[in-house]
Amino acid sequence: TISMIALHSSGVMAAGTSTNGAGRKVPGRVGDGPITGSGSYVDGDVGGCGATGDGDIMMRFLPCYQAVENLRLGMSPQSAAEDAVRRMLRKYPDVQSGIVVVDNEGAHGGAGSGWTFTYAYRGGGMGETVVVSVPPI
Amino acid sequence: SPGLPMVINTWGGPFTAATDAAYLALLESETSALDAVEIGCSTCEANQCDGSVGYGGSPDENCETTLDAMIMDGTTMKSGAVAALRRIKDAISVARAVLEHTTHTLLAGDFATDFAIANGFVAQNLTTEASAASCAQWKAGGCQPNYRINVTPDPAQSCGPYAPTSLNSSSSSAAAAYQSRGSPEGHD
Repeated sequence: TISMIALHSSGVMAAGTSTNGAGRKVPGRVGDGPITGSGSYVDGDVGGCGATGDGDIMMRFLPCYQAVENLRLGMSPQSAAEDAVRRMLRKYPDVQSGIVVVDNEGAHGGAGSGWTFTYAYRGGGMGETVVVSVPPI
Repeated sequence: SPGLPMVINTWGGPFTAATDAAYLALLESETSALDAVEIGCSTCEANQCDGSVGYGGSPDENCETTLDAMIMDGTTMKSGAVAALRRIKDAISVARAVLEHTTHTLLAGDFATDFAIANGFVAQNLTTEASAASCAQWKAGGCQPNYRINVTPDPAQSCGPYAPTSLNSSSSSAAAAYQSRGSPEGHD
């Protein structure tokens, strides 16, 4: 799954997700990808979020909605991501998840569980994309 | 923050082609944030990235690949999405058509396919030789792992077709406990 957030130079934001879901799924199964607030979420007033992982579990917690609302409550992107992952871990200690969060000024953070999650970003005058590795909670 | 414009997305490796495509597009004044997200995700759909995006990945029990996508505007908070989209490759672009040409948020299955075709998208087979072969191998191995529980024949041993087994109230929540799946197929 790719979940992406874009920040235009004007400050306007957008987010999106695209995935082919879980392999060997029961036909008709849909995971977190297309669910607004789970696969991705954005409010230009505060920031945006993108997620990946065990979609059957994650879509029950709307982790990206939670992360963006955490930003609105004053958390840093890093803390906002960690809080959203911890809420899932409390009920599903084995869940595989990855959350990347960015505020509307481009400050970013990520959190994950069950594997080593990574995210990529490129902004400002950067000549190439940088990949950040996030140790699992 | 590296400054704006900026693109950030899940995963590295093959996904950075999407990051670059979206970022470079944003350097063009006429590209909107929504355009950049569509360009970035479309790059992964075309390249299949790590196999978890786009055609030819994650076949279901019938060996069919279906696609899920959403796109959201951070100013209007409007969102467009497609779920279990069949026979159309450009999932994120169809999601954008839902956003721009309906007041809905989510269309699903064959109806989403009909909407895509009515919006000029081309129907095509999303199965590749590789996905068909991996699915045939999975079936030959007894369809393991799978997502079935509380059915007969035993889903830990056998393919379907499956029939539900009756549950007494105490067993259903215990039996439905989420079992972590180590295999790559276990996630979106």
